Amino acid sequence: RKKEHLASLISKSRRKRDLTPTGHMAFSKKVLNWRLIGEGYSSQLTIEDQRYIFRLAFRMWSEVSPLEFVEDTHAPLEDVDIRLGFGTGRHLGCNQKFDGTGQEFAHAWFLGDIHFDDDEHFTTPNVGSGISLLKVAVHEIGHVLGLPHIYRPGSIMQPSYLPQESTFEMDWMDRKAIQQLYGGCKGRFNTVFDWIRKEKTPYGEVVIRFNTYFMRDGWYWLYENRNNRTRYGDPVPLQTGWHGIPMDGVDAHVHVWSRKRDAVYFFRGTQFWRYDSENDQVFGQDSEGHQYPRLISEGFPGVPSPIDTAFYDRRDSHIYFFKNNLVYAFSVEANNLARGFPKNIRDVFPPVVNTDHPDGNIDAAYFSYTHNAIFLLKGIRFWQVVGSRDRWRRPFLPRNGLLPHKEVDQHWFDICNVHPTALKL
Amino acid sequence: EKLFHNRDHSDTQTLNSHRAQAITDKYTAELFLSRYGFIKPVNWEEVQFEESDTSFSGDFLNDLQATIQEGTSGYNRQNENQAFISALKEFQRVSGLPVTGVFDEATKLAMNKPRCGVPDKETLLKITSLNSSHDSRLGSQMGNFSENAHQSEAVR
Repeated sequence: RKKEHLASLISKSRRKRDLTPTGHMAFSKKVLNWRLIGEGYSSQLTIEDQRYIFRLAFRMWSEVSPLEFVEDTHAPLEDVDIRLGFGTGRHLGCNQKFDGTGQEFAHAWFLGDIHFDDDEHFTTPNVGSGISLLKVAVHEIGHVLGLPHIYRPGSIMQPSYLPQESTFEMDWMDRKAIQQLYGGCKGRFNTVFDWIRKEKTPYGEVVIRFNTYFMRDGWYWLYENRNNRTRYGDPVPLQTGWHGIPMDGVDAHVHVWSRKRDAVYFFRGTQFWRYDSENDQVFGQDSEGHQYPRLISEGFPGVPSPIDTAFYDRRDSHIYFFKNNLVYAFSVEANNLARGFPKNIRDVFPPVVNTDHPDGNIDAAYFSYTHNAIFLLKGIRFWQVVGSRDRWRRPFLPRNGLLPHKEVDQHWFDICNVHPTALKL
Repeated sequence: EKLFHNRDHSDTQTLNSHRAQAITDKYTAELFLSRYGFIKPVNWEEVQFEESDTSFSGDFLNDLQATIQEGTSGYNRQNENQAFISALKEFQRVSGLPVTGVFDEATKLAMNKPRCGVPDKETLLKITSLNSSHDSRLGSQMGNFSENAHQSEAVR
């Protein structure tokens, strides 16, 4: 009776399972809580290790899906969405006995219970022998989220355990499988940019490299264009990788890069910082004697603040600042606004399709070296700016015209939030 | 912590030595195939709430033994064997093994690997729970029946 009562309680918060080969969407909410139940601690690992590994396992699903997971050690048990515990033989009131060392190492129930056979030799990540608790936990959480066994080499949802590869991660197909159930990761960004830096090869040559970054509030992702995904383990807090810029986020990034100048700026509110790429931190004072942060009105006379976003156009050596529905073209050489600016955004970036235009309040203006194109991002959409090659092929296209919008998550993949409590693992 | 009775905990090792029963012959292979839904899809949802000692408890052996013993007539046993072979082939197929239909060494090895306890083959939601009318249930039975008929033709 107790179990049925619990089941009816929980099943109210769960979608009915309509099993399909690709699985079923098990939860209708996006933030789920979990707990390692007190009567289910393992006798092989410290409790802290167990909780750390589960926190990491949930975070790995969060990094590739719109779901967020938070550990909850206080709510009544029936309010906990996913309950994890270890046991041996007949365990934790479960109908399916464990079989001892070997063979079955864990199972998951669709109502959110995950049991681990403590007769198995579970180990912490990256320990050669034994069974990786992290890998098993990610697999079983996949079941609770609604994924069935998937017989594809490389899938984390394969029924049999494959000894831990050194860097176990979720591959493309597993990401798409969970996104097929819960959708892609959508959301607006504060700024997007390619960070250019010079590196010396082992032969002493100087090469130019770039990496793509997406920033949202106080965290960021490095986007690996060649792999169509974010870096494993992202997002991370801003201050981890960008020393000295405001911890809770920036409005814009601008890289002025010409024959005479190479300066990286971050903008926030009425101020801006210059970034020292060599030493990976903001300048306190730069070689021209400027102290930072500085006022935008001082560094860029005629430009209002705060701004929505900005980017540097190497074609005409102007910085384009965006605020509401106006664009301010700033000449770096003349150190003042270009003639005739500010202008309405539709005049500077006219729509190719008249009804398809962001009409101002741009979140991010991004020149991508990967695509050799400028993108204007607003909300979950982006518009690509017509480039010279486009106009060479289709001369009727307007200069700096905006092509019809597309969805950000269909062009840059798996840029997913994690719960703030899981941000610093 | 591991249960022990001796002052020096020397008995935890023996307690710990409870090993999963290895899959060594057709009989235990049949257990495995049945447990993970290769012989007949498992309604995993219900297992969680059925009273204890259901088909997945330790008495699983007796239950299956009873089932196998029931099938005394040649017709049943032949049918059973056919079901076993097609289940074995399905397991070999999804495991990326040569589909021989024989309980060979490679299959035995794969069955004894550490694995997740969630069945590989789960039933869809029972038709009855989706449609209340009786005839649709009959329909689904007829469906199953026609499927079995096909199998018995194969046997015949």
